[in-house]
Amino acid sequence: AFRRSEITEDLYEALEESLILSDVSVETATLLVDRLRERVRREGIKDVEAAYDVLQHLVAELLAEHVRPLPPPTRPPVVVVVVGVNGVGKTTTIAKLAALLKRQRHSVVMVAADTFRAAAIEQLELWGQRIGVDVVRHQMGADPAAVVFDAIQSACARKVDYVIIDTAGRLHTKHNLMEELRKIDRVAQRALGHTVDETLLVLDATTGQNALVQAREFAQAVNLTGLVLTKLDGTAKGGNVLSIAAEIPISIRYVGTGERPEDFAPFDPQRFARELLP
Amino acid sequence: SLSEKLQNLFQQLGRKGRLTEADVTEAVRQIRLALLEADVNYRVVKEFIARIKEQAVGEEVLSGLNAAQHVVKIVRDELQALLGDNGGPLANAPKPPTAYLVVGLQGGGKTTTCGKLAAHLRKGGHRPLLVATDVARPAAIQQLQVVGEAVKTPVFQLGTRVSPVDIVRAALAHAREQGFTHLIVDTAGRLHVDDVLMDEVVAVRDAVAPQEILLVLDAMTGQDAVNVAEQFNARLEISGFILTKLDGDTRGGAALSIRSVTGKPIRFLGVGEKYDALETFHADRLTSRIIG
Ligand SMILES: Nc1nc2c(ncn2[C@@H]2O[C@H](COP(=O)(O)OP(=O)(O)OP(=O)(O)O)[C@@H](O)[C@H]2O)c(=O)[nH]1
Ligand SMILES: Nc1nc2c(ncn2[C@@H]2O[C@H](COP(=O)(O)OP(=O)(O)OP(=O)(O)O)[C@@H](O)[C@H]2O)c(=O)[nH]1
Ligand SMILES: [Mg+2]
Ligand SMILES: [Mg+2]
Repeated sequence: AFRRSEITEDLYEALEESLILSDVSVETATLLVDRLRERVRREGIKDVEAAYDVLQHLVAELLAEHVRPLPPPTRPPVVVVVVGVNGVGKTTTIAKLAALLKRQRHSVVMVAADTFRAAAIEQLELWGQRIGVDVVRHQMGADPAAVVFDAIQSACARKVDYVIIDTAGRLHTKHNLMEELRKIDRVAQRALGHTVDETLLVLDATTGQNALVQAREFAQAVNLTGLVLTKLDGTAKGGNVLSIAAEIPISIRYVGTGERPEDFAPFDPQRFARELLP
Repeated sequence: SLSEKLQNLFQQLGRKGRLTEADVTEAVRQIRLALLEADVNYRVVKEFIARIKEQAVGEEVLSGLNAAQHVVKIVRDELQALLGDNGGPLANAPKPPTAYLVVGLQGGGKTTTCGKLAAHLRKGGHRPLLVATDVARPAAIQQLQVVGEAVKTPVFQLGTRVSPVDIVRAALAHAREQGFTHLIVDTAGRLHVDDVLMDEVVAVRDAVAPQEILLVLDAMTGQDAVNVAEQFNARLEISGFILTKLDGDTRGGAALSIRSVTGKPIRFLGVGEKYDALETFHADRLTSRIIG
């Protein structure tokens, strides 16, 4: 916390620094501090602690409208496609989500549609065994869209509540890989008879300003509806989601706080704001 | 680009003469913004622009365009000097086998990079052995085995019920008796703030006495890069960094942050998922990328 006794320009600069150090973009940090300045002036705030609380409030406010749980299985299967760049935690997040949904008494199936990366299918299969959830898979090198089509058809027949689809990590700069993602989306739609219920972007909290670029690019390729922020158990604060929330109509669903299935929780803006400005 | 922004800024400077403090202040603000947007650490930026300011004030310029060029050159030169060189080729032990320890946060690209290092060593006529010490991540050993096959390199593993320290000791003995020249030790991803796992990797280092301890870091890492670099370096005394996923469009400012807080060189850059996608670090290319 801050040890200054009164609200000076120094304090505003320190708060802006704190936000930027948490990976909030310069633009969003400036916006937040300007809003704080305005509130301090308008409400005649004299106390540093109070100003601090207001800033936390402003951060939580920015995120509040972006919090919404996953859709319920009113017309099963709810199909969730999980996407994102390499190594952010997609596969692990899928296992966590599947475990959570299973605890809530839903039927769940995971789909190994990363048919490219070394031992990606085995990784998801091991998770499936560990948490007691079935995994649909083909062989390595198979067309991911074919795996998806297959899995959705079978889930429709078996009336499974949730189908969670793992895809290969891909950089948004790779045109052919983004095309592949569009194809997966189209094929899923064809198998389902309607658009996919949820496309979940997984973001690493340690990522800096490229996170906004990732969100923008993935939102261009597919209809992004949700976001999961992982690795918040490190020292990175994930401030990169603020600019995303300000720009893209997306719900921040969950946070990942470790490598075990239980290290997973619904996104809480108040808590996030508190952790952002310790 | 920064260059264009500075040109617009100095357009009013139609006269020639020396750059004043006032001339430089706004330029420095643009430079600061560009570096923060590139993920360079806030405090590293602060020190950096103080030096730029020092060098830019009093510079003799011929025109507005010339002023912009001067300032950009000062920034480039300073950035390139700070990034430094790549620390030379990978070190070798006085007698084989040489061990390289590959460490870093979860998902940074260690396992893939181990494959790239194996391919790199084989090209140099060496006989590397990959060592699987990630006993935590599901199918990590299988992943390294698939990698090993792709780069025609054997993988030493003792399953997931043996400790990393015991695995690496056995690997060392195996390498000696089988005549492998290099051990590439892949480790589990870990947080710099996880004491148990940091203690574990220190123990692995002590068991294998590596010639290189390479911290693999995702190039899109933001402000947190300094914390990670500082902690890993403090506990392990790393010999350098490998920055991965530079085939993306992240500016890579983390490179400046990690080099400046540890003084350790960036050795290689990962530029793709294939095993030949490893480049030796060169400051000039990364400099252009960071400046944007
Ligand atoms: N500390 C921590 N580690 C995590 C978290 N989520 C995932 N990981 C770890 O991050 C690493 C990468 O996770 P994966 O699930 O394989 O990531 P991915 O996005 O599927 O990777 P690719 O498929 O290769 O693109 C693993 O070591 C995970 O255990 C988290 O919330 N906290
Ligand atoms: N595009 C790109 N992808 C990379 C690069 N290096 C690694 N990857 C990908 O990043 C993801 C994670 O790589 P891994 O090698 O599993 O990372 P790791 O550090 O071993 O992960 P943990 O063992 O879970 O900590 C995989 O999808 C890799 O293919 C790179 O330079 N460029
Ligand atoms: Mg995966
Ligand atoms: Mg690994």
